Amino acid sequence: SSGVTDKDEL
Amino acid sequence: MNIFRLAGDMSHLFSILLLLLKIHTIKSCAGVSLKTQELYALVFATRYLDIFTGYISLYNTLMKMFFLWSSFTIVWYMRYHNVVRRSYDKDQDTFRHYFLILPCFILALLVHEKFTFLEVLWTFSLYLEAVAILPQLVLLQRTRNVDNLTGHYVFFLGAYRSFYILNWIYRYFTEQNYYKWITWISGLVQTALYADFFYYYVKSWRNSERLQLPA
Repeated sequence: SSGVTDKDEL
Repeated sequence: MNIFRLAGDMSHLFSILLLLLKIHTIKSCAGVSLKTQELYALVFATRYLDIFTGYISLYNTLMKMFFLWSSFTIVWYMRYHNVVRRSYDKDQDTFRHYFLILPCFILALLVHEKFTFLEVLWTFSLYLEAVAILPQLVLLQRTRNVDNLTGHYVFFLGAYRSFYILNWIYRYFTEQNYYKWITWISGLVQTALYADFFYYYVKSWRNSERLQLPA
């Protein structure tokens, strides 16, 4: 994961 | 999901439940800033558009739906509910919140990770969330004798932000390639805004007094 697309946080 | 992230989300959930309890049960929104609530509704509406484009988990989707529903419900109560709207401190809640929206949007156009529609709106929501509490803090400062529910509401909102910082530190050390500069810097700014409030909240709690912020 690049940190760009993974929006698992609210 | 780590314990800090869960504690943060639960604090956030709890703060909103406190506010809904005050508004729905006591039928009062005294001391609550409509400006801040409108900004939160905009924050959630621009950030959670990804409900339609991707799936992360049932937990994630349900929480997003709750935050969207609750923020618009609170704004509706404060604007239109026959009884609740009369308790709104309109004359004290004078922060020009529209002036926060444009700078945040311009900043999101300039500083983002990817120049796409969803990504720019997501970044905008982070910048806006960082400053959205300002009208509420200004209103608290103007309100003599802050009632307990409103004080606790702001305290748990601040606790939510503090737990998220612990969550980022934890994830940075336990996950590979976990770094999110934009999220971190906006989160730090947001948490710093609560520092002054926290000081007076803890002080009034230790002296078992009502919360009173200095003018």
